[in-house]
Amino acid sequence: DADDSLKDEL
Amino acid sequence: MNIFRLAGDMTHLMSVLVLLLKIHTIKSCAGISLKTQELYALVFAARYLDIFTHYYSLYNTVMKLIFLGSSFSILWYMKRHKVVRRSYDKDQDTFRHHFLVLPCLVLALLINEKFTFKEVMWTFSIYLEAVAILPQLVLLQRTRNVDNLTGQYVFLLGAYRGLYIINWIYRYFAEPTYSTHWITWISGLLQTLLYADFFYYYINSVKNNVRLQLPA
Repeated sequence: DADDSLKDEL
Repeated sequence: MNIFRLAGDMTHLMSVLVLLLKIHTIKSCAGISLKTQELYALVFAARYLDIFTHYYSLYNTVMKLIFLGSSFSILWYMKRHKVVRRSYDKDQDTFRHHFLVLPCLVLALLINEKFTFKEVMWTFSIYLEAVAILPQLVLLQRTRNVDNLTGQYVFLLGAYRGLYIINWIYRYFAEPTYSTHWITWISGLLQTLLYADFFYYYINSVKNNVRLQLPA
């Protein structure tokens, strides 16, 4: 999922 | 994880620790906006809904717990602690922060990457974080004379935002699968711009070795 890449940020 | 992201997280962590240190050791929250702290607690609560449902890394989980725990303990100190709460500048901290929450929620419902509960709440937290510092900046402007720890707190928060932008630029070029995130980027840029004025005065005060004073 492309838009999950930011979810590892805080 | 790249160095900019790590440095951003560390300055964010330091900002919270500086604030807790001030509150815990000096037993004072003078110059700190309760409104901003309430907004941050809401930001973290809305953003970290996935804390128990999705595992990214130990680092990620621990940091989330620290940010949640610290923001709610700051609220507890400012509202409930019998000594600390007396130092709160209630009459100066008058920003009507509730009026920030609703527009951010509406905007998150309208503009998001995916219309699911978790995604809308996540987007809401991004919008709200962008403006959550406003009550604090208004309070600083009113108090004008800013003590060292409060100045450092706001400076570290601003540095964290700036480093996150560099992190996004880095990721954009370094990671082939990294897609464009207009919502986060525009919100993050706006948030960082809000600090620009403060940064100018803060850096001048450090350079001239004088107490930070904001213009009226």
